[in-house]
Amino acid sequence: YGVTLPGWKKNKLTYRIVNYTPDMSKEDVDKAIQRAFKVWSAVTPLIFTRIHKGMADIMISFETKAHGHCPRYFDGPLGVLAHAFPPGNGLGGDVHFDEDEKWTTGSAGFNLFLVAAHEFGHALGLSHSNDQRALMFPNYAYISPSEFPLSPDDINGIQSIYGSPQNTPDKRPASPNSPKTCGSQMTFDAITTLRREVIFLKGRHLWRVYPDNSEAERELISAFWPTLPPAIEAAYENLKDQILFFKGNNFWVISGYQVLLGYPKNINTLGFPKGVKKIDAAVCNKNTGMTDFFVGDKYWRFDENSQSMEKGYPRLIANDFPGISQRVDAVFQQKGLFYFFHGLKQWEFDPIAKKVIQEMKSNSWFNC
Amino acid sequence: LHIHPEEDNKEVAKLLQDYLNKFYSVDPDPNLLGWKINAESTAEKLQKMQHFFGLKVTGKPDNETLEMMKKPRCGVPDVGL
Repeated sequence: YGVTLPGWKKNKLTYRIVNYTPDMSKEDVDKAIQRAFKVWSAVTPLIFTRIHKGMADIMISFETKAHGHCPRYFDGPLGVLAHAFPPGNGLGGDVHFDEDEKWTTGSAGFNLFLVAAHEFGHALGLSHSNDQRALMFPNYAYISPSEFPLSPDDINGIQSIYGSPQNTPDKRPASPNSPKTCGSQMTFDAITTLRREVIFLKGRHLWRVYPDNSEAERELISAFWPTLPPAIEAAYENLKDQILFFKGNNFWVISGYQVLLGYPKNINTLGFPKGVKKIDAAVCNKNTGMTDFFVGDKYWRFDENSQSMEKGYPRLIANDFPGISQRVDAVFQQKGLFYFFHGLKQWEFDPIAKKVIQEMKSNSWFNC
Repeated sequence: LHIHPEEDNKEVAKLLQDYLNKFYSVDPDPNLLGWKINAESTAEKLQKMQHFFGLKVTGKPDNETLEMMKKPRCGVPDVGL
């Protein structure tokens, strides 16, 4: 991270939305701006109050090309999206968005909440970070709004100026058993075992669950494996105490905390045909030494001992796993049984009897 | 600065110059106005940019560098605040 000191000399700051973009409703703009300030107040003692007239510390407006007394100008669609000035009087702390961009609440165009959160980082005294996972990295990158957008680098940076929230409970997203994890919207990108633990992956985070007791820990994936990207798509534990992670047509092999050298490799080195662009889910059956890779409505079987793909695959999932009829988001094995996940549900499957034993909610492992 | 002959077109040169001027030109410190500001060469600014983004530091506008420059981004400079 980088800082532009000294930052604001007070913790109570005001902001004013001077004008609006026609791309979004006023309510959506207000909400995006408010949420973007909450990102920073969650990890600092700062308090943001909106005012509707007069001079605020942070004046927010939508502008085009050369605008007012601003020494920087915008460049039309794409290119520069927005800019902001470090804490200070006058222009200091002000934030300008390029009205020639398409501002949205979702993933199309540019998400106003995400860009605003970045620009407010500048308005509070952060400069750009060269950590590609940081919100303060210069280039725009869309992440799901349900994800908390700050990386450890961002948090360390802003707390180096203002410290952490004063004697208030840590406002960062609470422990994994908070309503968020136990909320009704809990879906997962990938799940794997790791010795006695089960690791659930979603976005930039992972939860380590110890099935034999109610404990579960939530962490950033980058805290364990900094070189792994977020939004991993499949993961499994092989027979050699290693975990394999998959995203797109790349995969990484992890032993302990180490990503093995030479990774990521392309999945066609495992024997997948070129047409396979990504893996939905994977699980190694410890009893047979065979790993099943699920892609769409089909699956491949890989022999971990000979390290080669079995002949006669792919086969239809529905034929060999009766009752598993939806695309597989994630799957893992626990005490001989398979647990298939799709959306908010999971199915406990007996691979010997080849039948579904029960259907459960996806977050049943979180002691909700 | 050696721009590859086949790519030696105005567009690449403009993209490069605009980008480096916007994000890698250290604003002259007003207190030093009396001194000759050591204007960094384009190649030096380019190396700084490549280093910041974790690209191969060649000082030359290779494709990977040009692709990075085309990505939508924040207008705040990466250096010299």
